[in-house]
Amino acid sequence: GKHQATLSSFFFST
Amino acid sequence: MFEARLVQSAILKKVLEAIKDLLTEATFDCSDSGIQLQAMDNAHVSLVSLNLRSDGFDKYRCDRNLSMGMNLGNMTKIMKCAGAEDTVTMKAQDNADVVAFMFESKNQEKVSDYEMKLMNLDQEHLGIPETDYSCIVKMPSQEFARICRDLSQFGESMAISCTKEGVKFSSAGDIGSANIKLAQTANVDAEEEAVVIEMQEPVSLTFACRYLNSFTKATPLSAQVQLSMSADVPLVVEYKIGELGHIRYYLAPKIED
Repeated sequence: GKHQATLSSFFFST
Repeated sequence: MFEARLVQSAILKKVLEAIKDLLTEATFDCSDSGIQLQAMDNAHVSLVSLNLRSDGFDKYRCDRNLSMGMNLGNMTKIMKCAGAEDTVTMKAQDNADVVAFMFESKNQEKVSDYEMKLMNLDQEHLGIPETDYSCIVKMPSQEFARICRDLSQFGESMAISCTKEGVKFSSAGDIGSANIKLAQTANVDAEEEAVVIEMQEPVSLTFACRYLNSFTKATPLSAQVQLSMSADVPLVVEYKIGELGHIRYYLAPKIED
């Protein structure tokens, strides 16, 4: 199955 | 002192409609170059990035950078008080705890002033890596809205697959399955009716319909929408706002366990 990723895995905190 | 004036208040109303589904509150960052807003939904699955350029306003002044935290439900209440043909002016003093909205009818026969309290919001700014997207699809925004609405009847997720030939949207669930294929248009009279695909590599990604449907609340802002996709990175859905700027939505994909 697939699960929903969150943006924190792709974008970085500035 | 901050002051921004738009002859068409309808644009600001539409911008608000386009973000209030995903965000309950947001910070408007005002600078000499314009107004920017960047915020994620509560679940951190999607991000809204709004950019309104100062030169797109009918009048714009921002002496010092200003961050205005606003409750979008309250802002909506105030913007509903503006007539469709009214001019809107937003104003704030430096370090103010309120923002003023002034609505003027044509010929200035009616002038309404509203003040809204500002909020201090903890905001987490995210850096978005530069990406060369494998596929960029431009298509009529109403068509995209229609597809998202139709496919969300079948399942919570939809797959978007893009090849040189076209883009395919598909969904499946308890009642059955749905597939919609759009071919690149050969020749069209109006540019905004075209489906245009720029592909480096084919891509297939899966997204939650709920968020895509929220993004389509921006449809009244633009006749065209642009989808940018690469394998295993967030989708970008962009609507231009005339000469004023753009709204971009980022959506994390659903990925294999």
